[in-house]
Order: sequence, then C-alpha cells, then structure tokens
Amino acid sequence: MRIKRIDLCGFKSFCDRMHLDLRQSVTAVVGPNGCGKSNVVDALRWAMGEQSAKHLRGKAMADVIFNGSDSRGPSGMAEISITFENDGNVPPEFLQYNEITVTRRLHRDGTSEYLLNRLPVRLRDVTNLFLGTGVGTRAYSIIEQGRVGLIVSSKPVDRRYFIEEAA
Amino acid sequence: MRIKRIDLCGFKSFCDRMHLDLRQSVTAVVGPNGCGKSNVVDALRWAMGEQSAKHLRGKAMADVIFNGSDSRGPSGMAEISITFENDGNVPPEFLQYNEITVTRRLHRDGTSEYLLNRLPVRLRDVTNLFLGTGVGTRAYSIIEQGRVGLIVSSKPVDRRYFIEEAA
Amino acid sequence: CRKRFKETFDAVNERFQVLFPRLFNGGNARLVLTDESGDGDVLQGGVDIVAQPPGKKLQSLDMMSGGEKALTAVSLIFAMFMVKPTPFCLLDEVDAPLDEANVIRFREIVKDMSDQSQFIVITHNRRTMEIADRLYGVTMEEPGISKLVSVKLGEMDQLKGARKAS
Amino acid sequence: CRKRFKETFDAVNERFQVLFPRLFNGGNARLVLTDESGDGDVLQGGVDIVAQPPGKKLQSLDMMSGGEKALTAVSLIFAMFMVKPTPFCLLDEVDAPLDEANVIRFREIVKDMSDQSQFIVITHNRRTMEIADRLYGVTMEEPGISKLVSVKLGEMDQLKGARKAS
Ligand SMILES: Nc1ncnc2c1ncn2[C@@H]1O[C@H](COP(=O)(O)OP(=O)(O)OP(=O)(O)O)[C@@H](O)[C@H]1O
Ligand SMILES: Nc1ncnc2c1ncn2[C@@H]1O[C@H](COP(=O)(O)OP(=O)(O)OP(=O)(O)O)[C@@H](O)[C@H]1O
Ligand SMILES: [Mg+2]
Ligand SMILES: [Mg+2]
Repeated sequence: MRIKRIDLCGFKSFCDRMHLDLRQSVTAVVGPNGCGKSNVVDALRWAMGEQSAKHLRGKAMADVIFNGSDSRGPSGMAEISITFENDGNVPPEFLQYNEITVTRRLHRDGTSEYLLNRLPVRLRDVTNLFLGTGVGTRAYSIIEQGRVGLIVSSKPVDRRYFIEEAA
Repeated sequence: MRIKRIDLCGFKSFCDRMHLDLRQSVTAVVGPNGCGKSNVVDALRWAMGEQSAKHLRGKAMADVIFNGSDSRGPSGMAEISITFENDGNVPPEFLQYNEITVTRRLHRDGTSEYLLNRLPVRLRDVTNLFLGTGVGTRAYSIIEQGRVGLIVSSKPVDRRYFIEEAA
Repeated sequence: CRKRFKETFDAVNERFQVLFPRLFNGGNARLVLTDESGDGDVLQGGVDIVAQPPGKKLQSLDMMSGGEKALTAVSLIFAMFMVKPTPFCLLDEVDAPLDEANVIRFREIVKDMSDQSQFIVITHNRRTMEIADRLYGVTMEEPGISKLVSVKLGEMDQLKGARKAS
Repeated sequence: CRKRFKETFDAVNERFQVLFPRLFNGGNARLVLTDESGDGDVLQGGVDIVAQPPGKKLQSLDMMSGGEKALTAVSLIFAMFMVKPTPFCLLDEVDAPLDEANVIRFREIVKDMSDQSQFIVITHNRRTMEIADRLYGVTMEEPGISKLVSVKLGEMDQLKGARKAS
C-alpha cells in the first residue's frame, strides 16, 4: 500500500485542516523548532490505531486534540485521514477500491470514531487492515526523534526483540 | 583561575602529544564524527580528578589510555596537563606562582601520578585546588554530549539537587 | 519460532555487514548471538553488536562517539528494513548527530531504498533535503497553529528551518 | 542549608524568567517548588518547570518539541551559571537540536557570558563557530589518531566537520 496523502484537522498544533501529498518516493518535512513536524509523525501513528497516549508524547489521549493558542480556542475534535493507493498489496476485501482512506476521530467528550472509505468501522478493522499489509507494525518503520541511538545502547535481550519484529 | 592550555598525550585517541591554547574567551572545537572532540572534554574531567570510569565513557580507568590503532601499538601511559593562569582567584599556597599546572598520569600497570607544577602530590591536593576555585565542581559547568535535555526530563527531586549545586 | 528467527537474524546480519562499511566508508561490524541464560542456547539469547570503525581498534560500543553510535544504529535499522521492507518508513531527525560526510552517505542509502518503499524524513539538514522529491515546510506564522506549504529547496531559507552550517 | 537553597532558588528563578523569553524570542517560564512529601514543606521538595513558548498555550513540558525542550534546558543551565559562575564552562554539542534562529540567540548569550567566564564549545554548527575567538579542528588523517590544528573559519570546510546546511 502506498500512501497518497494525509489530512490533519484539530490534531495537536494542526488546528486548521491541512494535508500533505505523499505520493513521491522521498518526502522531506522541514521547519523551525516547535512548528509541528514531529506532530505529523504522531498523526500517522495515531491514524494507524495507536492506543497509548505515551507513544504520542501525551498524558491522556485527549492531549492530541488541538487545545487552543493565543488566538484560537480549543478544538472539539481531532481528525486524521490517511489515503492509500491500492497497489494490489491489500487484504482481499479491499481489492475492489482504487483508494483506501482510513479516518480516525476523537471528540472532547472522549468518543472515538473509525472510518474506512467513509464507512464507520471498529478499531479492529483498522488494525487488521494494517496488519495485513505490514504497514506500521514494525518498530523500525518509524524512528522517532532522539531515539535512533536506542538500538545501540539497549541490552542484548531488548535488541533481540527488535530483530524478532523483522522475523 | 583562567585556563591557558591543555596538553594531551596517550589519552584516548590522542596518541601523540597535542595541545590546545585556551586563553581566549570562546574556543570552538570542531571536526568530523569520531575524531576526538568529546575526548577533550573527558581529558579535562580526568585531569580535574574524575574517579569514575563510567563518567568518562569507559568500563575501567585503563580505558583512557590510548589502546592502539591500525598503525600504532597501545601507549604505556596516559597524561593530561592543564595549565591555569593565576588571576588571584587561587588558594593562598598558590598565590606565589604565575601559572599552576595540574598533571595526571595513569600507567598500564594501574599506577597513578598527580603533579602540581611538576611536583608529585596526592589526589587530595588536586581536588582541594579545584574545590577552592569552584572549577569543575558544579555539574552545570560541563554539559556532555546528548545530556542537555536531562534537566527538562528529570524528576522534580533530581532537578532540585542540580540547583542545590549552585547554592 | 526459533528457525525463523535464525533465518532472519542471519539475513539481517549479512546485510548489516555490508551496510556498516558503506555508511562508515570502511571498517566492519557484525551481530553476535549471546548466551544470556548460560545454558549454551544462543537461539534464546540476546543480540550483541561488534563494531570497528575504519582504522580503529575493536572496542566496546560505548567507547564510540555520539555520531558513530548513531551511524551504527542507522546501519542496523536499515539492514532490518532491507530484509523485511515495510511500505513506508518515517525518520525523524536521525541525521542530527552526523557530520556532513556521513549525512551524504546516509542519504544515498535512503535514496536507494526509496525505489522500493516510501520515505518521509524530518530534517534540519540541507544535504538530506536535497534528495527529497518534495519538500514540505511546516510554519507557525500564527503562533501555536501549524501550516503546511510545499516548497522548493531554494525557498527553504525563508522558512528558517534549515540549519545553515556554511 | 534551607535558607541558602531558597536564596539560590529565587536568584536562579529570576534569571531563568529573563533568559527563557530571550532565547525563545518571547513566551515565559518559571520554576516552582513542589511539595513532594505532602507535608506542605516545599523547601524540602522538588523543582518543577512551568514553560510557555511564545504564542502557545501553557502545556506540560513533555508536549514540547525536541528543540523546545533543549532550549528550555539551556535557559535553566545558563540561569544557574549566571547566578554562580564557574571560571570555565564546557558545552558539547548543546546546539545540535536547535534551528538556525535559536542557535543565533543561543550563541549571543554565550558571547555575553564569555566576558566573565571562558567557554569551550564543541559544535558542528557554523553559526556557533562564528562567535569563537579561536577554532580548533580535530582531525584523524591517520585513522584512530587525533590531531589538533588551530584553524580559521574559512579553512573549516576542508576539515569537513561543519555541517553545510545551505
Ligand atoms: N494538543 C495540542 N494543541 C496545541 N498544540 C500542541 C498540542 N500538542 C502539542 N502541541 C504543540 O506542538 C508543538 C510541538 O510540535 P513538534 O514536536 O511537532 O515540533 P517539531 O517541529 O518537531 O520541532 P523540533 O524541530 O524542535 O523537533 C509544541 O509546541 C506543542 O506545544
Ligand atoms: N583508549 C582509547 N584508545 C584509542 N581510541 C579511543 C580510546 N577511547 C576512545 N577512543 C576513540 O575515540 C573516538 C571517540 O572520540 P570522540 O567521542 O571524542 O568523538 P567526537 O569527535 O566527539 O565525535 P562526534 O562528533 O560523533 O561526537 C572513538 O572512535 C573511540 O574509538
Ligand atoms: Mg521534532
Ligand atoms: Mg562527541
């Protein structure tokens, strides 16, 4: 599954609806400190079903909803959509679609929604889709800021677990 | 006490005798990865009396002695000398000297030597000199590579200890 | 299961032994299975890294410099990636501790791997930016509000994200 | 003793409240004593940091970006340094996570403090190198053997240590 684009709205510092066109082989994301680059990584993780707020640099899941700035009030909902191209490497039930869009929403009141091509589904359907394609399920496919050195400083046993992910 | 210069010989990657002139207000140390910049920091710490190999990125104290390369055999001894200018801010017994040179040596067989202006002294005399001047005794005067973020990520109690050092 | 782990381990090890000297412009490294439980069963053990940057003597990993450790980590992570690629890979400032020569070798490998997988790299380093097919600048003109804008490399400097080191 | 800690804490806090907005070009931050033991005695407690980068809402420290955390740490470390200076200060690549605008504000503060104390900075960043009175290049032409050579900024690039980000 190739990624085509990611849409962000109300997610962390992305108050307004923004998107990245990700069709090319190498996309670089650049900008000053604190402008939101690593938030894009969090957005991808979150849309793929991340359930732990700690892995998104927050204390509670509600921390991913834009919580206001000097000029704006907090958002009522965070929404991320990732659109994939069907390159054949998708679970059978999705072969009929040219594109597959995964959407995740979180409301201030705590309710969550998951959508596949705009149809409501359960979290499990989203994770199954990703498991089937190998996307996002391997720890080495997302290297977070400041963490690249971990595999060198970790204990041999932990390093083994990391390699087992590739098995 | 202002630093005038540091002399390195047989210390880590500094196999040959080398020195830095440190009289100016701001000295920058630059160069490619792995060429020896952080080793200069270790050298300063070590010459000021550091007793823990862990704080010098080693397992045993002998790890500071140059241990050979493709083209050279290991050194028999590591030696660092730091030369200070007497700017008046020195313990009374040193007021008579224009310069104060602290030398530390470690031999392969494990024997250590400490010298002040070329006269053999004990480790305690070296640490007393530094305590008296405030040099090197405060954790915030040496910020090691990769460790600047620690004070932000540490627990409130640990942060307190850090501030107590300034007290 | 143990057989599959051994097969993967061997494949990753083989690739790691090729990548390390490519990234370090010399030297060698390999993975070693360790017997953690003392019963001789290394297939249940841990994985150690033995690495020797070019021209240097074999030493323990913790004697390496900050940049050398990062580059060793990149060699291993990329080795795993090449053995079992994922459709895309996100790298957030992994080039931060590297000097220019190392960044250039790093980005060449990313370029090669991008034939098969998509790469999204977050970086402050212009040498890394140069291999991007598309550059997204993230700005915060309105404080606290992120805005995305597709930019060309020349327009980068106005965003002030690129660290000018020359 | 507690009285001296409180005096130092207040002095550091005061300086921190000036330095943070200077390094962040706005915003505000302060230190707060915490009551760790629950007995109301904050003078035995811990020290918390409350920080708000310019234009952003007050949030916990862990929501900050990598560069923002580093810059907050630098503000606090420099605040302590200004309250109780030491004769010299060694900084090993503390500017690594900072973007160009932040590096420039960082180096200005180092320049100011160098009137009173000596600074030795290890860096890959050219903007930081520009404030040095003297530049030492460390090279390893003979692999594994460090050599020191005093260089001018223009000669830096031949050493390939400077990360060219433009
Ligand atoms: N829920 C939220 N609402 C509003 N802003 C948020 C929220 N969560 C995080 N932020 C803000 O996002 C910013 C962090 O963004 P991010 O980590 O993406 O920065 P970055 O571009 O990666 O910077 P650096 O180059 O320093 O790593 C912080 O300033 C933080 O305050
Ligand atoms: N006892 C020793 N004998 C010989 N070489 C040593 C010894 N101890 C450390 N080294 C070498 O010194 C090098 C590390 O140097 P250092 O940490 O100073 O690099 P650096 O210039 O700070 O690099 P970076 O920019 O990556 O941080 C390593 O390659 C290590 O092998
Ligand atoms: Mg970041
Ligand atoms: Mg270093």
